[in-house]
Amino acid sequence: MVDFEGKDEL
Amino acid sequence: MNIFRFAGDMTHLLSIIVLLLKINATKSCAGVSLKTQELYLLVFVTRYLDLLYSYISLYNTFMKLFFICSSGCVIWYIREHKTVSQTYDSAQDTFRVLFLACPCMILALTVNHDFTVTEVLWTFSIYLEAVAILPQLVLLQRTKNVDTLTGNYVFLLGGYRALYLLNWIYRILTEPGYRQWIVWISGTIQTAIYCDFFYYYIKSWRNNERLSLPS
Repeated sequence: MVDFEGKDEL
Repeated sequence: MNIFRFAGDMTHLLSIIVLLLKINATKSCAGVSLKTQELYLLVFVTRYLDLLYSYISLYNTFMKLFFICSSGCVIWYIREHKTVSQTYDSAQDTFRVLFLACPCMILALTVNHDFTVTEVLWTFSIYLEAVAILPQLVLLQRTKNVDTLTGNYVFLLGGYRALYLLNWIYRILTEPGYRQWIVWISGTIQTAIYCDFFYYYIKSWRNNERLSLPS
């Protein structure tokens, strides 16, 4: 799960 | 994940492979800035702390581990490898990295989303990545006739940033509510830093000359 912004990018 | 993001990641991956290939094939790290590589390792370690507590995808996990390990590997080559380390010119690679890291840390402590250890370190890594290429660019400028692979490495690294800009534009247009100002502003600055290099890289490529940056 992505819990804060931008964290799904590298 | 959109095509721009994927192409960006692959360009980033390729840039590191080109760098490792250059070092391994020529047994030389001439023109490569150890300072930039150490800053990148710091960027990756502080950003990917979430490997320990959050999972996004196998792809993300693999790439994060690759970036940490590969920059560690480049640093090992430059510092420890018997032949490669002798080709490192520390007299040229003199950028004061604390001048980059300290302001980034102060900024991360001031401008962040959440005042927690992991969030501040993540924000620090975003700010630091934006300027981590500077020691490398300064070194290139001091080196007359930059070798092709080192030039390609920096070009690919800049290309990865440009593709990330396109990725963000695509996401803004397709994902309602998608926003990440800290990442956008830092990323735009980061890409802008490459503009000058891009200009001379493309010029030398078109004229079929070796790359040399004006001092």
